[in-house]
Amino acid sequence: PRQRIKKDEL
Amino acid sequence: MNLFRLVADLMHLVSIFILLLKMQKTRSVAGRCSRISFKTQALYATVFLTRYTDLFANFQSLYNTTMKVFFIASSLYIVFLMKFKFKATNDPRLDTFKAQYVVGGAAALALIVNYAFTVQEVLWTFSIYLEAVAILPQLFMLTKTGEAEVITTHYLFALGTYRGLYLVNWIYRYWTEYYVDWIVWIAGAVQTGLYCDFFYIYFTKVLKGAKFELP
Repeated sequence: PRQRIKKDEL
Repeated sequence: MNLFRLVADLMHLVSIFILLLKMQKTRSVAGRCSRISFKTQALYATVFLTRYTDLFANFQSLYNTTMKVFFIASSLYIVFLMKFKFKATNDPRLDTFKAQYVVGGAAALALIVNYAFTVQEVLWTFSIYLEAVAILPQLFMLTKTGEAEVITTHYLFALGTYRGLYLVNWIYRYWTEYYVDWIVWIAGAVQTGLYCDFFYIYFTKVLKGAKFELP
């Protein structure tokens, strides 16, 4: 499954 | 948030405080060279400025926003200190890595390999690629002088540990939440790989009380 990149990391 | 990532972020903070301590210490010894690469620090400031363009648009948590603000502010502060306040301790003759090539390389790659071709995405991708190689001027300086002060090695150790723990964090997140981010993973693996040689000498020499010297 393809997941949207979350960008919750620093 | 998991423990690996939390400790990684804390190590990143520690590295910045070690650096500030080191600069304060160098200034107190007149005429001494800091052996901290200005180019590496300028690259880190560029990394944070281009990565956190979503600072106001993308709110994750108070932790996330606070850290972003701290990284931007501290990196700019360090660049300011090195450029103006502690200029005399900075020796450009030792800082000879051609940083423009890695900036150009990261920019070109970000334009070709990205998740979406928008200004913000390309800037974000550029920051990921640039961070992967931003330590090179510092490591290059180290190989040039052939030795390093203990506090500089602690700085590099904290930075390397922060990167290493991020690798563990990604493996953990993949299994627990099917988190996938190929661009960050590959750049992160490259970045951590750059510390291998350093880690080897740090463990075999510095931790045993010996001076950091290249063989």
